Amino acid sequence: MNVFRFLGDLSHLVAIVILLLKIWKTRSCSGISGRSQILFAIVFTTRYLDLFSNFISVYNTSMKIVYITCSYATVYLIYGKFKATYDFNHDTFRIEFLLVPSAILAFLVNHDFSPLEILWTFSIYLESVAILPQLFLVSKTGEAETITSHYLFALGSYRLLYLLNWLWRYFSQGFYDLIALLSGILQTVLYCDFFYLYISKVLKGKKLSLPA
Amino acid sequence: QVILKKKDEL
Repeated sequence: MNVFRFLGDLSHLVAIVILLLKIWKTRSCSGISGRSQILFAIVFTTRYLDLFSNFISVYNTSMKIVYITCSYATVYLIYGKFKATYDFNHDTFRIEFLLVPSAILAFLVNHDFSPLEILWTFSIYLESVAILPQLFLVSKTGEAETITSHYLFALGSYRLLYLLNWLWRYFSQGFYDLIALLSGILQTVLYCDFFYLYISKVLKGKKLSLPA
Repeated sequence: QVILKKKDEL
């Protein structure tokens, strides 16, 4: 495992933990898209179906368990414990517009037409666009709390670091996976606008607010 | 294209 891959995983973990802590400490999930969190729970579930059949390392297995557990915990906090603070009115992105095309594409473009492989491919496609309901929510309310911005920055950095990891693996091992690569590029591109706002505003101590 | 049979990434 190279440093980019490790930093990517770390960044992903930090994002997930920031979100959980934010909701837990403030006892509120306002400004957070429950729909994006449902999509992430689906992503982890369909990707890590090989949890018990495909052992890579203790590190891999533990990270998978942590990601899955945290994503379900987040969904529970939003739709269960802190439901009263959830922003139903603004979180209106139609997730079937992401789920259905991802599923169709996974059937059409995959490495192997087998159930596990199709579900893995589906999870890769879905992950690349799963943040859209969250970005939609931010654009609808026109602002994001600073802690939510940190969450989005860590989550966006994760796939960017994976892109560097794939570049590294291509040159050092000749390894590449076009499905993951192209989806990873799309996923990172979706964050570009946000990255710009984060660097130009949040890092200078200002709250992230969008021009009216 | 080299595809690792066992997926080793997260």
